[in-house]
Amino acid sequence: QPGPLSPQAVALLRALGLSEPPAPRQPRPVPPLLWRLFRKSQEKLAAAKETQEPQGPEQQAQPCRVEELGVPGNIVRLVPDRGKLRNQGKLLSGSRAGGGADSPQARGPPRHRLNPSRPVTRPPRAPCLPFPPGGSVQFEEPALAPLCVEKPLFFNLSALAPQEQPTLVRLELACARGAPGPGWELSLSLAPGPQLWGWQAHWHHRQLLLTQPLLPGQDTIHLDLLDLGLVGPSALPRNLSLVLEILAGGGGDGNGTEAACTSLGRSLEASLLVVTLHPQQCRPLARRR
Amino acid sequence: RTVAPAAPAPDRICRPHQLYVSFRDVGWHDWIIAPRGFMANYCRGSCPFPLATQLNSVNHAILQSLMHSVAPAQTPLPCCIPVRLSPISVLFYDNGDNVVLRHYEDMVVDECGCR
Repeated sequence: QPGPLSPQAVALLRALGLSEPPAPRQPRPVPPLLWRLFRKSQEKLAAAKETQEPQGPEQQAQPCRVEELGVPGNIVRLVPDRGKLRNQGKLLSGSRAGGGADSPQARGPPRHRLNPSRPVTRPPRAPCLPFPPGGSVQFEEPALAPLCVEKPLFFNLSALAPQEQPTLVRLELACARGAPGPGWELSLSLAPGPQLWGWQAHWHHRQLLLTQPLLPGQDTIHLDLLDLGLVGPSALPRNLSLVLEILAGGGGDGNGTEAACTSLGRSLEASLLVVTLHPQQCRPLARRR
Repeated sequence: RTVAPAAPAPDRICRPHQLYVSFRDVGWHDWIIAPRGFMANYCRGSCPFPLATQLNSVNHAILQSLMHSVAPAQTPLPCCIPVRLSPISVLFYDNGDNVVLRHYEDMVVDECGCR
């Protein structure tokens, strides 16, 4: 009966791995991927029932494996991003171009606006130029790639039980039509949790995880965080804070680039696809005698 | 000599009984996206001798039903339990507003047998 939980309801919820009935605040649309996985599982179950003959291990659906994703697991979650977009596609000077996480640029001063009419050039990778004997060299302030989008990503993973072993942790990014031209880049950094969130703390404590080109027309990007070594095969952290940056490439005029940045910033959506295996609820496949 | 008891009525023989639970009935339809309910089938019925030989029984259940027919006070009848189960998958919102697809093994009773 609806109303206060009966002992039977509590027992059934516990069997479902839940401590209480969830109370979604604003139910989101069902992600197409999860709906597709659910439909596939229903078809497999119906097919297994229809045959009802004992099947060899090969024909049986692996009891705890997500075939479509090719990983073991019996729980698939799509965790929404809770971070807020910091700059709505405004062009800013770049931060990291040409250097790694420990380069002075990554830890540099807060950003300042770059004159978009000035051509964007990449500084040499080695910041120190050889001095000619007896001569002097005029340093030119390196012009950095303009920062197009800077988005903090925050994922609340507290719903995962400690026993759950992650087998896939994939950052899924969707943006309108990808980069407008060549030379655009996407970078992902690890940032501290929201409790340290502050302009200076943000810059000083981030750790660059990867940089990769953002191709024209590439509207979906999948980044496997297990491969990045960001999270290990043991239990996941309760929160995951990342910083996503998109650096504008060259070759566009300032206004076109700025418009592209604005559209990219507005259309950018992030979510985390997490597949885990609950060892107590998944028994290995028993071989039939 | 003892006289074998009369065979029980067919609906009392060990077999699966279907029971469908609608999530709307128990007030869970706002957080469970799909399916709309689940089969909470259960096994009920007896395993008398000599019927146990047809009831998907293993050998010791057949022997036990035989011994029960000879000395009912000392040897109980075999039990009627699930012997073939199916998994289910449930799509739902959890407390963190995540959409979760979860697979549960051995959830639906397909067949019953004497053990």
